[in-house]
Amino acid sequence: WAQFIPPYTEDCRTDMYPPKGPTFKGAVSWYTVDLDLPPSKRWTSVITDKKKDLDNMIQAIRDLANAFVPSGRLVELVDITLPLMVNTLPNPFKDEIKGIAADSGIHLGEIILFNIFYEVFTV
Amino acid sequence: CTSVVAEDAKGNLFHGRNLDFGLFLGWDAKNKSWTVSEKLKPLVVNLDFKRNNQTVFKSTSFAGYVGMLTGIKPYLFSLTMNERFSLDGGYIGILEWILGKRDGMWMSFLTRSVLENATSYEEAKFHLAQTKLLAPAYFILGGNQTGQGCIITRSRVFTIDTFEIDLKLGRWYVLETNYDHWKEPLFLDDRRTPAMKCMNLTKQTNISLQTLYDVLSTKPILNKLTTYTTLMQVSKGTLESYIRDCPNPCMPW
Repeated sequence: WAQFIPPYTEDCRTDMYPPKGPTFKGAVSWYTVDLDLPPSKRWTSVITDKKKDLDNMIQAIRDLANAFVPSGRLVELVDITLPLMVNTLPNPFKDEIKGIAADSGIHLGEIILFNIFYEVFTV
Repeated sequence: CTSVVAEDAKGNLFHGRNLDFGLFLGWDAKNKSWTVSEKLKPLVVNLDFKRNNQTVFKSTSFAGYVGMLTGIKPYLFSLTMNERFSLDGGYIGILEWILGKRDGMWMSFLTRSVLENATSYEEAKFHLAQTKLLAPAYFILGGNQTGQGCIITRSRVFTIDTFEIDLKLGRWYVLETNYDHWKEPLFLDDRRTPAMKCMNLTKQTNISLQTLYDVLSTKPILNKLTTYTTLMQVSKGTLESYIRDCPNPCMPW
């Protein structure tokens, strides 16, 4: 039983596992992150597989930023200012983020934004 | 987000979470979905962090994100993080950081460090409670012994509250969405009441990873922001996750 007005509560679901049906969109791939590698190399296998999806997601954020500031200045601001702060981030996070930017070909400022998004989102 | 740590009648601890993200970051009217949430789903990955070819911890994350929001240190503890809203929020932390006051830690860097370096539930709890942050948060921590399950409610500087499983009080699970557990949730976003109703209906005798997945699949605990569900069992060292969808009608949050 479900109600068709917000908040669309429904009876507690049962027998949903193993995951199937319309609420299950897919399984998740496994990757190994080797902590013995230099931080800048740890994410190469993940990013090699996912860089297209990563760029798509960041493009959605760029589009949103440009919707607010059509001149593109907001994206420019991210690309110019955030790289200036990368060296204030502690290692290994600093070098891992730089490595991801290099592997993905996505601007360092935008990878930094993605990684500090939790703090930025409160704005 | 919704995170639960529950203990069954035999003392097994189960940790489950829905990761909800992307609120107000672009609504796709045609598909009735949030743009960024949908773009995050293909990025969901399970990660096995190894050192000397030994698993140090496992996590569910988004490719490109080096911090941790969901993870397990096999046989030791499990950890998830839910967002906490506060006027004294992350933007103040970022401002302090820019102005050179850098004694706080970025939230997801702390969770990553705890998963990587802590060697017990108690040590993890200590660091999550004591380390200064740039933004407030809830940390939901599960252990490997009976009673080891807690919600740590953090401001940027202090631990405001630690809410633990207490079997003597009949509290066999702790559950967190995005509101302080001693306050009513925002009436427009009450996922706590339906979640607790389903947990109570399941009962301690029937709780398992399977029935925890059922709870996390019930609307509005499952909503348009939900990108993935992760289930963890510390005693077995297992982590499994599934990308989610919420068929209409479904709450936007």
